[in-house]
Amino acid sequence: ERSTSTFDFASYHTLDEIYDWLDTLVADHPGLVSKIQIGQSYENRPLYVLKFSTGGSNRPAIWLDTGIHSREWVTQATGVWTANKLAEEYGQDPSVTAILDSMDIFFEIVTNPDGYAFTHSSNRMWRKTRSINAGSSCVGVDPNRNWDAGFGGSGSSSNPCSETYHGPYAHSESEVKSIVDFILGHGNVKAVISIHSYSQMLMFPYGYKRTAAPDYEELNELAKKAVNDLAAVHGTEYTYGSIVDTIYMAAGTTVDWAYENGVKYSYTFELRDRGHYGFLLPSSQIIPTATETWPALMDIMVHVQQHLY
Amino acid sequence: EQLFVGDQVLRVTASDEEQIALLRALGERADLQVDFWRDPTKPGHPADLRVPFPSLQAVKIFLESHSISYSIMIEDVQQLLDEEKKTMMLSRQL
Repeated sequence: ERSTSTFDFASYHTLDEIYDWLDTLVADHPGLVSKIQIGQSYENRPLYVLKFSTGGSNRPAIWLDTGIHSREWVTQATGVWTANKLAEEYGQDPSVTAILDSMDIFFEIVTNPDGYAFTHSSNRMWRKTRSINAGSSCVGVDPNRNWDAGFGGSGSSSNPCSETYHGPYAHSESEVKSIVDFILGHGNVKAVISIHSYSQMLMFPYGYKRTAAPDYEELNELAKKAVNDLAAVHGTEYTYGSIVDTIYMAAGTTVDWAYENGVKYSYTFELRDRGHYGFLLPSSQIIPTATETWPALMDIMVHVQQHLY
Repeated sequence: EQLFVGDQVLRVTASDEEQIALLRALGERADLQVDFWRDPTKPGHPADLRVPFPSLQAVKIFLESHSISYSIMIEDVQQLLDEEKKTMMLSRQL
């Protein structure tokens, strides 16, 4: 009988192994964790979301996602470890318990399953979705440029062969549209945290324009606290700030869309590579990455729980 | 399955906006098939560029001719991929 205790969190796993593990986590924590399907990918793979809930109805919620860019393998691996930690710490850790006694958490670990399967079967460097682009021999849309927030603006490409191709129209990708529909349908999501790698940054809106977000001060202060607590674990140094200030213009991103649709606490993590591995971070660094990210995630989630709006 | 034998990842540091623009133009060159792992953002901030083996010489000549400083971050991408696969296999056996 499989159990979460035999799953090797310090290794990378295939899509099937991760999807099997989701069921194991649910089976190990029946009163807390359930699995819902919010849609299907372009190639008709199910889009699974773990729901952490201790009851109530339509409670304020936190959305977490990893793996929207499929080649960023350390994010899906960190997602698995973090989901397990949330389940294990409920009833143990006072902060986790306080959060889950009053809020729900929705966690999509493999947000781009077609791309992820493709990195295992055909091209480890694949980033985008696997949708076919009419009139082009190039495949895929960058799912972090496909959101309806500054869609098509500078910081995304109209060239289907580009890694930052925004797609034919906003929410053209079912992987994106499914999240849009879920969050808008839920109507009570208070935070969106989208986890990428690599370059060690914690960012918040905006990316598609230079205007400071109305909640800039609060988001910036919270990011500062989170990156300090992250660095305290293994010394990994992050920069933080708005997307446009920290890196560049990026149009059509998850967090800009969430923020413009009323989700005040919208953040993007860019997890580590502290040296010279890039996307090929050795699996020996999965646990250190996940353990340092945990306090930063907790800072944000505790702040949300204590500042509901 | 796509292989990356001999591909290298170069860590490139632009010293001014002009060099940033040159790097961006390099990324647009369809013939070179370069892949920015980390985009050029600001002068002094590193950009990481995966260069397919056949384009390596052309890209290095381009960088050197424009005095854009770079170092080799990954000597051979396929080698790291092979290690990653081996580690996954080991874990699965365990």
